[in-house]
Amino acid sequence: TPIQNDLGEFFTMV
Amino acid sequence: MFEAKLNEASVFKKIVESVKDGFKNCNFDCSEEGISMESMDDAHIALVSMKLGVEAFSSYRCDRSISLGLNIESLLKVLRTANNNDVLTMRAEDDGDLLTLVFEDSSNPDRISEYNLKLLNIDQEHMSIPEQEYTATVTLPSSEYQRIIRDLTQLGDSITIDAAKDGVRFTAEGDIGSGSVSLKANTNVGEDEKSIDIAVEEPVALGFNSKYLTQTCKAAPLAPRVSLNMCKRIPIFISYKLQAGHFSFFLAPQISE
Repeated sequence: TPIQNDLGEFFTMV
Repeated sequence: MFEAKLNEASVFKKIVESVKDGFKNCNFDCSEEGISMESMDDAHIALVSMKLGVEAFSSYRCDRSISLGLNIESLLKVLRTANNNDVLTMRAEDDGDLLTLVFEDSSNPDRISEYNLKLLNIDQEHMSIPEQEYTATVTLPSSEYQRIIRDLTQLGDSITIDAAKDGVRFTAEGDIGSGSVSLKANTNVGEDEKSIDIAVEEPVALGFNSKYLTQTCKAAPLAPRVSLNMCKRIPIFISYKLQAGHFSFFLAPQISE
């Protein structure tokens, strides 16, 4: 089954 | 002092209706440029980003930038009391703990309703959204997008969007079977709002959880067109252009184990 990614991987926290 | 007047309360109501399922508490950041909002769902799968520029308002005053922390469900309770064409005035003091919403009935000037909502202190992560080049962009009527997602969600928990140079295909597969909807690029002469515009440098296919995609099409009443911007292995950027601003989602794709 596919796993959904975490947006935090793509966007940096500021 | 912050005070903003919208000639149609429905604009704000539709925005808030579009985020109600995935986002519980949101900060509405008010500055001299307008109102913006950015929020990530608890699971860090979807991010909503909204901007209503000053031009969206019939009058706008913001002496000092403030963040209005609001519970979406409570805000909706108040917004649902209004008629769509009521004039909405939102007001907050710089150091206050309330947002005042005043609705004026355009067909009955004698009726004025006023609500005060308690503001929340929301500890929110602010994300920096990188400038991104997308290798595939599909722009289509938002009602068509909504219909496709609604239809395919019944088939499976996951929907794949496959953009190629000549068309875009949405596919779902589940226990009861599978389904797909293909749209070819076209331009309806004189009917720009209905055209399917496809710009693909490199074909890309991304899979998404259909529950989250359903959220992204709830914004369809806000704008006649929606654009789906995709690139391999990064979140899809789904954007509705508003008259003075935008309403957008970033949604993380699914990856195979």
